[in-house]
Amino acid sequence: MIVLEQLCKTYHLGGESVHALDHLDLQIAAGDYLSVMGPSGSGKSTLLNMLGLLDTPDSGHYRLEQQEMSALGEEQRAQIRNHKIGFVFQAYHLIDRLNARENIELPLILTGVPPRERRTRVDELLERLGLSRHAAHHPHQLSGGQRQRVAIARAVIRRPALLLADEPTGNLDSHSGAEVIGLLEELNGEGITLLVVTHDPAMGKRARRQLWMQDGQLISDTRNRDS
Amino acid sequence: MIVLEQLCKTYHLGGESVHALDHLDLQIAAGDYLSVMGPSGSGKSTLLNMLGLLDTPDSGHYRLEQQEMSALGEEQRAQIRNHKIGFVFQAYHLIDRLNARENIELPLILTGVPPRERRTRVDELLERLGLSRHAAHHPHQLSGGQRQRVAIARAVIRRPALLLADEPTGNLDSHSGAEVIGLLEELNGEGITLLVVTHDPAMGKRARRQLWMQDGQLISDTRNRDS
Ligand SMILES: Nc1ncnc2c1ncn2[C@@H]1O[C@H](COP(=O)(O)OP(=O)(O)OP(=O)(O)O)[C@@H](O)[C@H]1O
Ligand SMILES: Nc1ncnc2c1ncn2[C@@H]1O[C@H](COP(=O)(O)OP(=O)(O)OP(=O)(O)O)[C@@H](O)[C@H]1O
Ligand SMILES: [Mg+2]
Ligand SMILES: [Mg+2]
Repeated sequence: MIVLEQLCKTYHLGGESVHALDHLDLQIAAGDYLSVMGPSGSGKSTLLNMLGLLDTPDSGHYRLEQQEMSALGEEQRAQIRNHKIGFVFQAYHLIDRLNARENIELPLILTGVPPRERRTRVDELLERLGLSRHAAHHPHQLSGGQRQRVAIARAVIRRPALLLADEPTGNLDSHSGAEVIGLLEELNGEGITLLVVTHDPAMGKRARRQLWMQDGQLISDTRNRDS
Repeated sequence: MIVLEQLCKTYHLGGESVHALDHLDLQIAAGDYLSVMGPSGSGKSTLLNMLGLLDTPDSGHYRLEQQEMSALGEEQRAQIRNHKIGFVFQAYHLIDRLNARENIELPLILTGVPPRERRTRVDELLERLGLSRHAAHHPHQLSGGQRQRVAIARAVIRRPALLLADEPTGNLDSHSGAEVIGLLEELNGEGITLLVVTHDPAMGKRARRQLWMQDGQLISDTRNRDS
């Protein structure tokens, strides 16, 4: 489903070069479940931003369902992002002037889902993530973990083909964290390709395949024995 | 050092009341080391905001070093905040137009520390937290964990009497996380009163005293046996 070939991304800051991605190769089959781990600054979020079409590499190839992403214009990238990709951001990026319900429902509005169906699907997710009583609250009225769960709901509501989650449980207690992982794994069980960046080794181990990054490179890629 | 008596904070949203803090009592001795744990939305950040003078309760008392905080004007609160309290925010709150060095140095500028001494102290902390090569970078050029470490450096640089850390390792790999905890515990060893909100039970257990919150209440307060 995904092929990354010699992907490079270098930031030039002052006199220095930061190799955020350094000749990275990766192949991901549809329906795969991968965790991405590694030290702070190793390039995990940068990798996810490339996969999510939020950023473009300096060189190398990204083929998604056999289509070459570098050949696409901004219009087409946005189309693919809106229809095929769900993203849980490390910093949430909720829209302040929309409440929880409106934030979660936004992807459905962007893909033309009618109001009644939107309401049902948003209600279901609010319930599942323990957010029902906060549906009308705005991000600044929510706790850190509540905001994180709104970001997760927004990412999954369209059941995207590819789901990218950047530290989805960093601000969640073990109970909410287990709920979220349960939800993500259930979606993967239905065929959604799932990548989870995490610093929590316990979470990372649950993935069928585990990637480790360091200094912009993939230094290990292992499959769980029992899967 | 700190006495909280029947502290209450209620948010009124739409028709509902959210009891973020519900008649909370707490006493903290100078030099104590406490962790604060509990489900998402239980009031941990709200408690820290009260202690950090970032927010005022609806009722109840907060005495810091025997001084009644509710009797103070905004000027005096700001004075105490700037001189006595260090805060690591759950959402970092770095200043975008300042680079890492400038963000960290800000509290020293606010308390009149001369430039040469500032430089030395900031360099030390950058080094300690693995940020030296990022000193000139702005928050948007930093990874999630790098931003978190800048927020931590800024909170500790003045060696405040009271250090409040809200999820200080949520976006850090185990190595950086251990570095941070080591630093916070070292400061506590020097007499700084330390409160750490965390979702990580392993981190919470390290504190000499562990508080658990639920629905705005303190439901348990235990001391480690071996301390
Ligand atoms: N400014 C606000 N306006 C309205 N409600 C608020 C506001 N700030 C917090 N709340 C509510 O108060 C409750 C406690 O919030 P708080 O941020 O203290 O929780 P928390 O324990 O830190 O949660 P987390 O672990 O998710 O960070 C939450 O239910 C939240 O929705
Ligand atoms: N916009 C940018 N401009 C300059 N440098 C950047 C930018 N974004 C990221 N970097 C640098 O690229 C490197 C990789 O960043 P990235 O955010 O991918 O790390 P990460 O593995 O997600 O880290 P963390 O675990 O701390 O979230 C970091 O050293 C960072 O400083
Ligand atoms: Mg990151
Ligand atoms: Mg909080």
